[in-house]
Amino acid sequence: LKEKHKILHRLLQNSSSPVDL
Amino acid sequence: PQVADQKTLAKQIYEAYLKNFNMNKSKARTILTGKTSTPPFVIHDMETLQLAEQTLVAKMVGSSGALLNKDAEVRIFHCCQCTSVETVTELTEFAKSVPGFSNLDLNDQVTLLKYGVHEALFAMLASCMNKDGLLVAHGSGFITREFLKSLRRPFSQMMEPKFQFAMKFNSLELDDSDLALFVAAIICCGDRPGLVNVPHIERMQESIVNVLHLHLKSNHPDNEFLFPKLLQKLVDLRQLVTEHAQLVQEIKKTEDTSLHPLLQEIYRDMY
Repeated sequence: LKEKHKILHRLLQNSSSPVDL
Repeated sequence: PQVADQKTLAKQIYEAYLKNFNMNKSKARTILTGKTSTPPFVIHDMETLQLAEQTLVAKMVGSSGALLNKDAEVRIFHCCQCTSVETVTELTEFAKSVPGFSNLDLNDQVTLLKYGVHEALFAMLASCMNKDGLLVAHGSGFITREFLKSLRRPFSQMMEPKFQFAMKFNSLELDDSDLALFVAAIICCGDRPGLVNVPHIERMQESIVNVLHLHLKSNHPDNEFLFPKLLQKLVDLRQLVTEHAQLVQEIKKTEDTSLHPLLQEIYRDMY
């Protein structure tokens, strides 16, 4: 599941990495 | 001691809500009731939309040159996606501040967010809506419901169900302290598909729902049916998200537009 949701996973692990709009 | 624990949990969740969300009901109502020095810029036709794009949402529209030649509907859809992505990031941080959430299995954290973020998003969107329109661009703009309805199909069908939900939801007159617990209850939900450690999440859900019940009793002593009414809203939100996900899939198939990678992840194999 983590593999299919890389961005959600990254947000959960690291709050300081913003998502590009 | 149990009541003291419940009050602490309610306070922690409310503080996390105030800290993590850029917009809240109190701020939105101040703007919507004209109590700010600068009123929001009203977007009600193609001309005012273009003006707003050059000023209020220049960063969103300008971020991709590919949008320049697209029609208004596609540009609005893109801005909606940007706002959704921002709110999903805020919701993730909020979830991490809910006691117990970060101790869950990481796959379960992903699942709870995948299924919960849109329900939470539409519940919070109601705070930014009145019967005539919706606050946009962090409260600096107001797009009218009539203008959104006048867009071509299928884009015209995007917001109207959210307005209909919001008008009923807003009649419950919740404040931010109630909404904080309601959003936490949406996220910590034990019956999302594919959860691994259901009992753990059910225990979290039970404490949050109990705290919500207790909080509503003290915050709305004259409205004894508020708690069951809110539980019904959880069901309505699930339906709203199912219909929204179907519409997004239709737009993706039939329109010349792209879907943000974060939203793609969330919608893929959802319902």
